[in-house]
Amino acid sequence: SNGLSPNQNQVLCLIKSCPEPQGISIQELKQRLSAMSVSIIRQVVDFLSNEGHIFSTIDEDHFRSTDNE
Amino acid sequence: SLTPEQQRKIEENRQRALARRAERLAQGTCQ
Repeated sequence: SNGLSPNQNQVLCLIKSCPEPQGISIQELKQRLSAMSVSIIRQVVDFLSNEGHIFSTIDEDHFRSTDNE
Repeated sequence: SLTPEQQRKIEENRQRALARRAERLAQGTCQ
């Protein structure tokens, strides 16, 4: 276990799998995670940012993982 | 594709996030 909740792991996994240099958008995350509300996705993204797992790229709606190079 | 300015901003944010990650891991080790 990496200490993350199932929701947090799901979001992190999608962000890690995105090959785009600008990362994945909140809208794309919502499309892929239809069971999760945008507000939950935002909460998870805020948590993952605070923990340094992910960071915003071209704006506050696009995210990349710190450990996919 | 991304402009040089966007690339610079992304790299800056990445470095900040890596520093934050290292900080959190260090805090976790001390508990």
